[in-house]
Amino acid sequence: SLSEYNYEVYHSLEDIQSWMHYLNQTQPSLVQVFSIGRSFEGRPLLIIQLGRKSQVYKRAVWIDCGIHAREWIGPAFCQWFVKEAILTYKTDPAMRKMLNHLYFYIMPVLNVDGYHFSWTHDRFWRKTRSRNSKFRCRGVDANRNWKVKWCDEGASADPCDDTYCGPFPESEPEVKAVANFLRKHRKRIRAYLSFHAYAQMLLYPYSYKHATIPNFSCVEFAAHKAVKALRSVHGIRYRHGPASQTLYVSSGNSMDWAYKNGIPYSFAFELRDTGYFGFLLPEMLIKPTCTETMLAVKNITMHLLKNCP
Amino acid sequence: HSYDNRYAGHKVIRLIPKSEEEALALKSVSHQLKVDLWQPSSISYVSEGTITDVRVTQNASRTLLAFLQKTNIQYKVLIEDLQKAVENENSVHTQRNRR
Repeated sequence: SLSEYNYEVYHSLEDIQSWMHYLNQTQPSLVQVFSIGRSFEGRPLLIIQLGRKSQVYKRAVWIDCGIHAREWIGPAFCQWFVKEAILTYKTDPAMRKMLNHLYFYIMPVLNVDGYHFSWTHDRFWRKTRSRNSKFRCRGVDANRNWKVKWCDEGASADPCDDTYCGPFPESEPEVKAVANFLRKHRKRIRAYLSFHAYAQMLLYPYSYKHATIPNFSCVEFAAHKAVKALRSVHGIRYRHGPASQTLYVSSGNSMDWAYKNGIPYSFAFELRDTGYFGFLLPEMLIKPTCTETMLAVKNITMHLLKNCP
Repeated sequence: HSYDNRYAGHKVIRLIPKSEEEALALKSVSHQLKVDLWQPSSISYVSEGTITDVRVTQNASRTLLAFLQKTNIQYKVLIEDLQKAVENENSVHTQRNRR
């Protein structure tokens, strides 16, 4: 059953995809799982459409996790989010409202090949696993491969670097598949949320330049409320702000691309912690991390539904 | 052991350069030792005051620590035994499943 799956441990890619197929079969009123393409190594790129099925036009929120392979707390959160949404649909008025009014498109693992490689071979792998016969090194940074000031500051043209931007924008089939989906549905998708680790930050555009976004006030207020809500759970402090100031300038990332392509509310979370465990956040911290982040995401979604144009 | 014990002896070290000269020196030694940069994502971001976390192999850690002590660059060992940290990440149940 949904509640028998252990959401407080990290799972292999196979387990995660089996869980998605299981949900597809057992939660037909709220869940539909489909593929948007194949990874470089041929794995399906699976998305969960979460929300009350409706013939009426519904706006949507996109959530992706696992762009960087070694950031395992991301996919753990994506699974947690789905579980919480389904389990509390009937008892939580806020969740019911969100799932009735919106669809969530959730991609628990975007970089499926990299995640599998980090599970089986190299725990600290970051990039995709694409190969180019011209180069001796594999993989592209899936968060430098988007067509927004591609391969500029903060990205590398060296295939052996961890921030390699790729031979051209959207060279990675995973990035291309997601970009195509977001382009196709951009009029419906109101928010883009991407989950990474580690730094304990909630970021919004721009990352590629030092400038203020046109809808700054609504975005900043949503972020401010979200980190305040997050902190109320376990006292964990998250910084928030434009990525270029709060973190560093980086070009070619998904958050900036989503914003530039018409998704008005675009955020990137850097989840726990700040370096004590780094990428190796112990499983016993999955629950508190996901619980506080859940509240932040609900907060952002409700704020955007009610207060932002 | 997880991952065939490949992380035995590896460390994760936090460095905070106090000047641009120190930052330049860190960039150079990081490149030479082929460190795995945990944060920031690119060595080009490292400048005065940047919190920089690097993963180094056992051999590289000896060289790096000696260099840091010699140049008086502020550092802290975040993870002394990375293999142990990798194994502690997973519960006993998960470890059993992985095996």
